[in-house]
Amino acid sequence: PSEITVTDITSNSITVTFREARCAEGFFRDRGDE
Amino acid sequence: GVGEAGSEIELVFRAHPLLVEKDGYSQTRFVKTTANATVDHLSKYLALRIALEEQAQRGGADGVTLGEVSEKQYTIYICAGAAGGQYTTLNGSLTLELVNEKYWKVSKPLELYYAPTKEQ
Repeated sequence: PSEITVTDITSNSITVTFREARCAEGFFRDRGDE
Repeated sequence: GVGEAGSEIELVFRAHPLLVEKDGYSQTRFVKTTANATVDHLSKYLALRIALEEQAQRGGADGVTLGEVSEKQYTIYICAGAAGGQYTTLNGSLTLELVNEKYWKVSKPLELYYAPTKEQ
């Protein structure tokens, strides 16, 4: 899977989702010359 | 915008070059999550991800159980500072948004490193 949801009890049981890709291109936003 | 609960954080995640063997889980990972994720969330995510990848390599049979995954811990580091090359251990309770503001401070994906936590 490229997406995993994690709940951590030491972080007030907040649930967050992680998405992972093999490369940054097309996945990370292009920051240009910021 | 920064500070919004739903804002996204982009991470480039690599094995710690000094603490992880080259033949280990050395691939660079490109990860997106929400700004409210903590370092503990990230550590747990990594344990799950690596366990799943190891399980897939073994063909899915006799893989790692979720119980074993939760036992396996990773420490997360950031390489920051003017000179670079200095790895700082991140406290598990820090949110990634705070890590970004406190250590990174640049408009680039947050670069973090991981290594298995040493047993006491």
